Amino acid sequence: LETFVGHQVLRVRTSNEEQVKQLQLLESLEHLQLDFWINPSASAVPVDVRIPAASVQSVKAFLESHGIEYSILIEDLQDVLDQEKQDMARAAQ
Amino acid sequence: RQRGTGFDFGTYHTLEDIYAELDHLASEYSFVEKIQIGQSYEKRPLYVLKFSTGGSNRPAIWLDAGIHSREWVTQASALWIANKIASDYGTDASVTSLLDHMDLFLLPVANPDGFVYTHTSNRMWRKTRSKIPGSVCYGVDPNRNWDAGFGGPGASKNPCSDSYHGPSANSEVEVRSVVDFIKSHGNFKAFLTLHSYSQLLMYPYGYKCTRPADYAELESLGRSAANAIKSLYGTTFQVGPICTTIYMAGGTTIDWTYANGVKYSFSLELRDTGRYAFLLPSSHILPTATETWPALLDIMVHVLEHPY
Repeated sequence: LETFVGHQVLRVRTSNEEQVKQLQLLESLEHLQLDFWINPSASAVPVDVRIPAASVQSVKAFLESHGIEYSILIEDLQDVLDQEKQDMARAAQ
Repeated sequence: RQRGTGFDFGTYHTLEDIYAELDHLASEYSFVEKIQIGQSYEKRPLYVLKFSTGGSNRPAIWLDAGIHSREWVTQASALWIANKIASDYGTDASVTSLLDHMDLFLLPVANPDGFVYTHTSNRMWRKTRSKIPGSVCYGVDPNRNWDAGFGGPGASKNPCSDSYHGPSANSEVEVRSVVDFIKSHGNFKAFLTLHSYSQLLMYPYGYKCTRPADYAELESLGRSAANAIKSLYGTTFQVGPICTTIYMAGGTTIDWTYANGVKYSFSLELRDTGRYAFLLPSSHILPTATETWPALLDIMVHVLEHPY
């Protein structure tokens, strides 16, 4: 079972097309192993991205250096999944 | 016969439990039948609930959920909706009128391999589980695999991508099974597909940014349905064509259905709390399903009242 300890999900809000392009560049950097839940498309649409623990700091630094606004949607993904699993186990009982 | 098996519609379930509940619904209601329309890549059955009160090849409405396996609230909502339709027939005027004139087909788990994989191996999995020849990666995005603008913008040609369109249109047996079923039936008037999340109610096109011929009616109906959603808990849905509402995306389900004559083709992205994305806690299943239902009913009643 794959675990997601330390993975964060960020909600990124772009304010112009240039920032959208920066996110599309980020999307193409395969070594970061980002999982875009909502892909960058237009500045009006927020972007949600799951970031493995090892890439969190790099991605945040990238966003901050380009003045791109973001908030943390999920602080630690594994915590959410553990809670979900507990809920299912409780319901099954 | 005693009603109920203690099935809790407000929690998440395994595929086995969901399929058992389909059996239960089919045994409980005489107008509900479980039919198999194919099997997945890993040989799991693709089950559809058919709601029919009689007649032969009546005009029909299609509803599916879970084509992106990790969006668990959609499969859970579909089950609640199945139970709602079955239990409301004979008591709710709209549902009764609908099923007295039309058939309804509901596919609650459109991607069973992916769904099982989310339970057993990787909760983040969204694609099918087919082996891609020549690649170490598995799976195709089944919402980029339809024969409408296949391979166009908004889909990836990289087999390792979550939006990989697949080697060819209909390469995924899960997609092909639905295509074959819709074509062989030949009388579908509406096609509604449930996704999560981001609170969108979309209609064609996705592969191109031009308005469909039925733009005015689809837009108006979409807005009416969105208002129906809002009426319960105030959840706001954005309405519009896929291309301009989110992004250009080739090979999507409703582009294919619309191109094949199903005028009322809609894709819904269910609620987003702004905290959990598609990992919606189970406490949100019932609110999500109950707020989605009036919108679906609104569309279905419109379809009934506007034959074509």
